[in-house]
Amino acid sequence: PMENKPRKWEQKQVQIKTMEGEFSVTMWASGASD
Amino acid sequence: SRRHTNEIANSYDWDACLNDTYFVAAPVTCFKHAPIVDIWSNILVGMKVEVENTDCDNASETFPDSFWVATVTKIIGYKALLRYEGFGLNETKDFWVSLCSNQVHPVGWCATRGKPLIPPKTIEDKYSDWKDFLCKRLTGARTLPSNFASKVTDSMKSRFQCGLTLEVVDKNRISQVKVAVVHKIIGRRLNVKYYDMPPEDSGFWCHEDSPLLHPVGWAKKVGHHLVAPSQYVDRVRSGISEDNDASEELFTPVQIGSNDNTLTSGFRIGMKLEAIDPLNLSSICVATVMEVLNCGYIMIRIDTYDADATGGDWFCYHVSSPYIFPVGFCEQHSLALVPPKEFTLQTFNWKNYLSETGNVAVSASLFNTFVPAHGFEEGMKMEATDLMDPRLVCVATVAKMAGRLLRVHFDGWEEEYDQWLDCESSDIYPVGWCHSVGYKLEGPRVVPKHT
Repeated sequence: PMENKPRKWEQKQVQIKTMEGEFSVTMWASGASD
Repeated sequence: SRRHTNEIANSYDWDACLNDTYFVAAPVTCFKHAPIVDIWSNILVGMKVEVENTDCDNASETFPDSFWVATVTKIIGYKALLRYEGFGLNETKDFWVSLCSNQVHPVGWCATRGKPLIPPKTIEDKYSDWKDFLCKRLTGARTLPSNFASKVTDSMKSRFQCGLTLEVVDKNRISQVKVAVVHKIIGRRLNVKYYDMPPEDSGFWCHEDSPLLHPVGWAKKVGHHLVAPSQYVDRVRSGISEDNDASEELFTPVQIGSNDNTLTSGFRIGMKLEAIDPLNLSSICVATVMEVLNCGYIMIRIDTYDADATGGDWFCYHVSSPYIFPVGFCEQHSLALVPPKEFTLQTFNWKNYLSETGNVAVSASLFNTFVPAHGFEEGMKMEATDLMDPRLVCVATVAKMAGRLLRVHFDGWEEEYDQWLDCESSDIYPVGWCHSVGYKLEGPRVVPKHT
């Protein structure tokens, strides 16, 4: 059943662009490799 | 104002109800056939997304559209309540978006397109260093997968394509199937036109998983009555296929049938059962097995009506159908069974009826009695097809449950329009489905006040 499907959370570097400049943060993204 | 894509004229918008404390929608995970249901458990309150920032000055030439980060604070059906980062506990600018749309993006989406994040005007002076603020708020937080948009697109793709030929239950005579062609597809719902339909007829709508659809050659294989051009009948008889034939690979097991004929070995002509009336889905009726077909199908007749001597009132159910029940099902679930024509609720009794008429009930062991943990509860809102006019998808509520059946009530309409539907029916959808796929949603009926 869907409810029992393990959640795959992967840590990933995410690029952010603001008017002051760009930087990257580490976030968790789900199901990316499903 | 927020940009909406694919707005449809006069389509009902749930947004006004979503902030009501007592509004409960069936979660997306209840609908096995719904788009992105396979990844829905990974979409959570607290997630960060990038979304259009509508709290800004008029668009500049450099950046015609402005985006900012928001947090998901509530999820109802496909709808999510978002709050722009930086608003703290201030809920005044919260807004609803559809998660199954191109309105929301994973964090990082803007940077890949060279778009800078621009803070909403209301809070632009709240922090002096937005870079530092975002870094702190986003580090360690959850967001959508980077392939989210393609997951959404893929999950909405139909297995079928326009122009394919298939066999479909005749909407005007349910005891026969007719050759038809897929004319239009929206949200995996097919609009089919029977081969002999006049061009002005708007055709017949049903979901691609509907048990009313079958592959080319199905009627011949199972022994069902078919209405088709003689050329079609000849080529199917000769086993000749054409490029536009919808073949078995496109269909579900219930649409194809099983090669195991032992499935129907306990069914005999004249046996009695209880069944949903295919022409009045609010009724569960006394019914009779009229014919046993191949591949696990039976033809039944609802005993409530005068018999049609031509057999035009017979209807084909697969023996695994959730819409046929053993004798006693209604009593077990405290539901009113619609008796045969010559009886009333008070005068009908299964035991006496079977002994007086010399009929036998179909063995209870031959029915599909499995009740999945579906998650539906009474009072939950959803979008549901009006199967008496299946072009319409309407605002509806789960009124009652019996085993795996849901009694679906169409908001604003009398109970006589209710429909018993299986919990896994492809004719029910989560709140926000119509908007997501670009299909018109019919709102609750509003009765004009008498003057």
